[in-house]
Amino acid sequence: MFEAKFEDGGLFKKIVEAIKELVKNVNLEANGTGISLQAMDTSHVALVALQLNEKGFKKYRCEKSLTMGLSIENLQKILKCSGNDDQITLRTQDEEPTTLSFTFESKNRISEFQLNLMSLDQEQLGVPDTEYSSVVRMPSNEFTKICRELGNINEAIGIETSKEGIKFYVKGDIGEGQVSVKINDTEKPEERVECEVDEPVNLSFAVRYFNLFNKASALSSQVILSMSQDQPLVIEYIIEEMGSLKLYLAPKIND
Amino acid sequence: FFDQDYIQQYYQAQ
Repeated sequence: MFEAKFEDGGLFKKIVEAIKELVKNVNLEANGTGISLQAMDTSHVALVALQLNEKGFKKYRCEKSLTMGLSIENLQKILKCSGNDDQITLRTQDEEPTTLSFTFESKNRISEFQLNLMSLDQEQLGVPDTEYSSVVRMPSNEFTKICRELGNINEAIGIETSKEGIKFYVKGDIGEGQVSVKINDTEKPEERVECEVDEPVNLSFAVRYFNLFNKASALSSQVILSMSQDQPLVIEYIIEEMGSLKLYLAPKIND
Repeated sequence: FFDQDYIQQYYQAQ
């Protein structure tokens, strides 16, 4: 039997909202340590990896590892029947379940839904723990704003790191521009900007994907950008007390 | 703009 109860069901809705434009059908993996999901985006350029640890749930039980194939679109239809303040419980009864049950619980109402599961042939990629040469932490809303602004000028956005901070730049047909974000250690953790730079990087990415990733900014006030030259970048949103959502994107390799 | 399947190939090759 598998059972996972979110005290804050709104959080689960935000996670689904964050990935719905990137992935269509996904395998949700559950085991004794928690729930995870790994999927390539529909254009096979980005990788989405979600980890939710069992300790973050109000109740968690998983006796045997399970793979649950879900349509994100259908999952969203079911989640629309829940309130933002509901507690949400996911449950399966059988060893090889064909449906995933949802219970939405508020003060005044309990709703039950069953979502039909699918069998999906998706391979898991092995993403190693990598030491990145530049790691930047900054407010997620600031990153969203910069991507939106610079994305108006060109489809590619450059990122350059140094000990002083991080610089975003664009060059387009209409002109060019840059935004530098300075390091600060304000007392408000959500406004902090930190750069750990062992080796500076200068990379270029499709801003369209950043704009899709930024839907996840509702999950965390800070975003972590981990980069090494000519390697995929990782954009990470820490989901407080539960885990994280990591988004991997390939850099533009040739100029 | 980008190599399709770059990420897939990159992480498989690790």
